[in-house]
Amino acid sequence: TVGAVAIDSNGHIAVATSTGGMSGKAVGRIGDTPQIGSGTYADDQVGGVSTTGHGESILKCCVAHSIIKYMGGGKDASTATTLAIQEMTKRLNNTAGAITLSKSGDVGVYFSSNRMAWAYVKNNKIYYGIDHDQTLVTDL
Amino acid sequence: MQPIIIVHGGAGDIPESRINGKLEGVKEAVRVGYKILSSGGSALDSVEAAVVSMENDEYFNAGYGSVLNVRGEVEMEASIMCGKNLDVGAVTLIRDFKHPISIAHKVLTDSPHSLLGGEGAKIFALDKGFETVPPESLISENAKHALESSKNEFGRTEIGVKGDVG
Repeated sequence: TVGAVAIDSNGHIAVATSTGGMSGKAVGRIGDTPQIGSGTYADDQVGGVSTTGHGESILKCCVAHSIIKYMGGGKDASTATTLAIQEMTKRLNNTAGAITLSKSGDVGVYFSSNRMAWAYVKNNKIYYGIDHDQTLVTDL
Repeated sequence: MQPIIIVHGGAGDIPESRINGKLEGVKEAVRVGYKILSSGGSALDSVEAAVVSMENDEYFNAGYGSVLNVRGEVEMEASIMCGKNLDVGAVTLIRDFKHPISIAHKVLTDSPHSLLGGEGAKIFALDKGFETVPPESLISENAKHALESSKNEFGRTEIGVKGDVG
């Protein structure tokens, strides 16, 4: 799965997510990605989220909207993302990850899987990583 | 407002051999998306372009390089959402198109609906000028190998428990 969250110069937020699903899936299986609130959510008043990981678990927990609700309740983007993914993993014993932007441009990146590739641009630098507690930096 | 874009390239048990390709791919995707933002473009166009970049890259499970279903076929899905007015567009069970995210964007802008699937999504895409590609052109060697592996470990995540697949 791949995803992107952006805020433009007018302060508008958009989110996109795309996937081939899971290897060996049944013909006709639908995961979290096209289900708004599970794989994708955006609200200019709060922020935006794109998820990846075990689709059936993500959709049962409506992970993208859960993160938005946490932020709407006052959590910062990083805390909200961490809480929602940890709750899903604890409850359903499967892994996932998410990227989040708050309406003010704060970043959230968290994954309970072994790895998740991510990157963002801020102040003409690219911050990126794939392993836990890893943040690499390069010029844009 | 200072524009910002963040992308992900998928979570899971990514092998060492795929790390460099994944990292190069996500860096390219944010460059593509940020170029649109920095020239005054919209967040919607930016996220679509970033995802299109990764749909073109066999290191990612989307577009070309998508994993295969039990019959060895590519069936994809995508969604896009606009935070300004909560407009959404999504497609599912889509085959034979290179960029599901672009079709989803068209559902958002050119349809009264939110989610189109299967044959209906194909009819909509063709009506909007999207062209089909040969099914095999979306299949990568890595996806074929992943399907073989999945026959023994379907639904497994790193925790090691069989996934409850709906």
